[in-house]
Amino acid sequence: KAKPAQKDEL
Amino acid sequence: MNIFRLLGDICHLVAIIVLLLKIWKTRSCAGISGKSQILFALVYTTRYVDLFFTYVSLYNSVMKVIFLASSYATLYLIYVKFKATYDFNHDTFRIEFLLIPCVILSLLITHDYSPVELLWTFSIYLEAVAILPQLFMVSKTGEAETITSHYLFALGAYRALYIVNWIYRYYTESFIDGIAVVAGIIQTILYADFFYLYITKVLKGKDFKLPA
Repeated sequence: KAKPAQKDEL
Repeated sequence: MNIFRLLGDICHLVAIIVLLLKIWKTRSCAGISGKSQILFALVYTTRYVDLFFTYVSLYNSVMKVIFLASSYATLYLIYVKFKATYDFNHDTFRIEFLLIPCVILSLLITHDYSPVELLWTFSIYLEAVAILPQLFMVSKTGEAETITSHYLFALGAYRALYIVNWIYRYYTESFIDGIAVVAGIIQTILYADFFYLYITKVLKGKDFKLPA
């Protein structure tokens, strides 16, 4: 389960 | 975006606004740890460096600006405008004992070694422990103003809701970021005894006092 390339959380 | 993360961000925003209003209205930062606020400003500064060159959404950018602006405004109120009311005798936590381990840990455990990623990792570790000077100060004074306890509750609730958001995203988007999750759990656990006192005392209309 990867983490997304872009950080979309604050 | 999901409801848990949105509620978490709202709790976070409420916490920051409550703190600013408390200091502004009472014209006093008594009982507030300036050191924790320094750490929070550092957390947002290191985490939102990408504000200027990556655009995620209007919401994301607006919230980052609000968090950055409000954290520096809080520092200004504590260390400049209402400096006379700053309780430096009780705000004595050695923040270098938090900063140095966070720097070391972010070099040991990080997703990659690009500057932005390292700063992000550092900000995640630092945020987990940034409240310690404040909790330490409350334990030294043995009490907190009710408004300060609301601030702490909202701040603790924000990351607790983020944990629910991560569980939700794990099952719906196969998204998981181990560093953020572990740090977020530690951060929430640090509030545990405060949550207990808040719910058993403040919500019953009593003052927030630590058992002597």
